[in-house]
Amino acid sequence: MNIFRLSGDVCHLVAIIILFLKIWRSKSCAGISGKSQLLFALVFTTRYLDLFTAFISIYNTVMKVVFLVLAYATVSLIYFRFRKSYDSESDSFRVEFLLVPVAGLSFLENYSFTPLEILWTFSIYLESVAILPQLFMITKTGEAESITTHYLFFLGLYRTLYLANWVWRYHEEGFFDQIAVVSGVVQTIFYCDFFYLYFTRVLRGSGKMTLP
Amino acid sequence: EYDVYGHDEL
Repeated sequence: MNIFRLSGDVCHLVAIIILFLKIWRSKSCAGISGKSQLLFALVFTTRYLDLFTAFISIYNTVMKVVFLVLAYATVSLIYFRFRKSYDSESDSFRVEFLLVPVAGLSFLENYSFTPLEILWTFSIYLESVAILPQLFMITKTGEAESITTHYLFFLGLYRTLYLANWVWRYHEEGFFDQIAVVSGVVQTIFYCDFFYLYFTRVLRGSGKMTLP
Repeated sequence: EYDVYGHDEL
């Protein structure tokens, strides 16, 4: 454990809690892509199956369980409890365009051709693109509430900090997880445009982030 | 060192 990884995990947790509380307190999931949240729930489910096969640390186990619970709680808020506020018309990204290539790639490029490893690889690839329905939705509607942009900021910051973690681990431990690193770079690139808008519009202005 | 039986990162 190093400071980059710990702060990355904290940012990830903060992002998920921000989104959950935003929906819970406003009793509305307007502007939130249910598809992205479903994909994240799928990411956690397929990645954390090793909860049943390997014990790494109490921290690792607790965080995995918390992420899983919060992911499914968020999905259930969007699709059940506050379904009336869900804007399914704007959430029109075709997720099969992500799922099919990601599934194919995880069969082709993995560390070990076993069910658990393929699912882990699938989760890493899927995570790198899971935010696209949300970004697509913002592009389509042309705006996002500032609380939604804070969520995206922390979510983007999390994988960016993991990049620093991987550099650190490579130098300190000789540890290099090629699949995670390449996917993490791809994932971070998707946030670059958003980061720019976040700093120039949300933090300097107030209220919603509107696109030009 | 890669361990196929578990991943220590989240």
